Amino acid sequence: STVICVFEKDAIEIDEDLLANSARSLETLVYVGMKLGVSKKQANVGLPNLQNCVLQ
Amino acid sequence: GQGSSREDSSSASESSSASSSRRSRMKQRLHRRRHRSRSNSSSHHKHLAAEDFVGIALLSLLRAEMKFKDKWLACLSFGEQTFRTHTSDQTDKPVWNAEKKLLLDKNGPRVARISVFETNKMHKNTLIGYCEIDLLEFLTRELESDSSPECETLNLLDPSSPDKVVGEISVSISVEDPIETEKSFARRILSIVDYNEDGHLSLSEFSDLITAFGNQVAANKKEEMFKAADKNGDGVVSMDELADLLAIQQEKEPLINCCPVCGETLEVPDKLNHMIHLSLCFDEGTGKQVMTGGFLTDKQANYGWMFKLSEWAHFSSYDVGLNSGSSGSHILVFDRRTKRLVEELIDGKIALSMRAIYQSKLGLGLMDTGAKELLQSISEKQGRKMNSVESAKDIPTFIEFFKDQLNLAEVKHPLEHFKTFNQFFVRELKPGARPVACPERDDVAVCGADCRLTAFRSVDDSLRFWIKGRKFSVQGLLGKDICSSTFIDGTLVIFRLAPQDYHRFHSPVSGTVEQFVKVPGCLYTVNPIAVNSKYCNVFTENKRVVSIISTAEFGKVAFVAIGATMVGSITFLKKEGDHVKKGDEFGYFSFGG
Repeated sequence: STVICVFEKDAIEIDEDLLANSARSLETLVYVGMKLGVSKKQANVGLPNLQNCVLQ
Repeated sequence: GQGSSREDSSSASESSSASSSRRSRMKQRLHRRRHRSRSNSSSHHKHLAAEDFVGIALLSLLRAEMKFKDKWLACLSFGEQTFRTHTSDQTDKPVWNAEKKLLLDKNGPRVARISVFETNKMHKNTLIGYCEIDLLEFLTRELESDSSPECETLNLLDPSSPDKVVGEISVSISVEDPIETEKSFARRILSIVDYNEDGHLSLSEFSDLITAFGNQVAANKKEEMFKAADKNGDGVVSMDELADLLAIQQEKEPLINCCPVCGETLEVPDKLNHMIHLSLCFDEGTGKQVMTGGFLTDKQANYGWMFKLSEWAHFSSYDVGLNSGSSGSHILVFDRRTKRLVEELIDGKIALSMRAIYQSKLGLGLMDTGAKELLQSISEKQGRKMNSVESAKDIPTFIEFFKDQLNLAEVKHPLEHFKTFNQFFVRELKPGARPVACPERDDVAVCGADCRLTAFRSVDDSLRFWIKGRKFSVQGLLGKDICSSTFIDGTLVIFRLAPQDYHRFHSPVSGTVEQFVKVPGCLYTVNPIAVNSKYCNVFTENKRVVSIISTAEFGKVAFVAIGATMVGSITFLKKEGDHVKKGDEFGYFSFGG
């Protein structure tokens, strides 16, 4: 059996080690609760959202 | 009838034998081999030598006479395979009339063992009697006597006291005409690769056939071979022309390098042996044989040959030590906890079968001949079995088999708690057995299952490195109603569970469950061999349930639980509108269809 999670575009930054293994076509043995990735929303905290910026 | 008469064109008298009986042609073939052997070695053989022992034997289990009434089935074991008949009615004179073709090979097995079981729905089948037949001895005797009987009655012996006769079984053994074997082989492969069913092979159909035979010749070489085969120059290859090609080309430069059904490499340069092997494999694959088979032992004969197409074959055969020794193939996995590469063993035959079926157009063509339904039916049957009280007795064996990979200390309930195997299979773990990373931070997503994981920033990456099914798309996976444009370019994480894994899945994020959509489908294996096949689209064709979790930190997350061979039952523990916290139990997979 398999579970597939699809995240919206640019919603998550997956942990680098998982991406690196997958890019070598290598599966990673993991357990429930291990870290998968971080929300990009949070990863980008501190950066101004240019769309909301107003020239004064 | 093209092939074998050409095999030894020096013998003019043989061509006149075309109208003789099946057995006499076999005798002539054997005679030819003896003659060749004599002229080569100058030695004289009064009896059949081992090298004469080749061909297809038709062995029929006709009927038996037992000493009490019951429901009976018989198993025929030959070499590494076992085949079984259907179960008779309640009687002391069961009639099966079940026929099986067996490959007689000079280096292969000679002794066939027949076992007769009484069956009982509530208990295991019980072996009542058995007998053994030395086929070489039987057929040699037949050849030396022109009036040898087709049918023979053999005593069935008590397995615990072999001196005691517990019944009789009637069998018939004959030899298939080699010319007929070659003819039917050419007819059969033509019909399988002849996609437009016009009775001829076009160049592209011909190319697919050569590829399916494991032949890596270049495209221009294929075209050259095609032109050579197309003797009358009509632009297509007919059955006769194909048979000619197989006969002539195979002797010059082997055309058939591997069997497209079982994946076995055909190394012995013997055209007839190849055809016999392939004919038997095709018979097995298309279910045309009266007896079903493909099992290693008569114990396994209660299961279907389709087990070979799934990693779950391990499950049915954990007590025969399949995944050991040099026959094992490997799937490499990186253990994130220990930071080491580990090998997952898979039986070589299973891997080859899966490759042959899932990674070839020809193999998947076989799937269309009823195998999908068979996978469904096997899974449903297995579900019923694993929900029965009797199945609980399999739990200790399963634990022993996977002892290095199962940690019973973390299981919530003691073993006595599990009344069926399925209950054990979906076992809960003790609180804290799976610590959740950064529990207070909902912006950190976690792994949703004990599994082998692959993750890709985009679908394009997933197609480049992992999913090779040509028809894979996020829209196909999620369905039109759920799929939005942001998912189409989204990030993909694949959690693959293996038989020994903890089978509950957990939510990777915190949020609200918006909806569940059930998508019906097949139950192909989700093994990487199938996922990596360009012909097979397991993720978009398998049965699945798509759920959407709405989150504050990640937007919407699609969570797709996909069923597979044997483990096709998907249960969710949350319902629409429920709030889930990351790490919460979300559902489980269990045995069933």
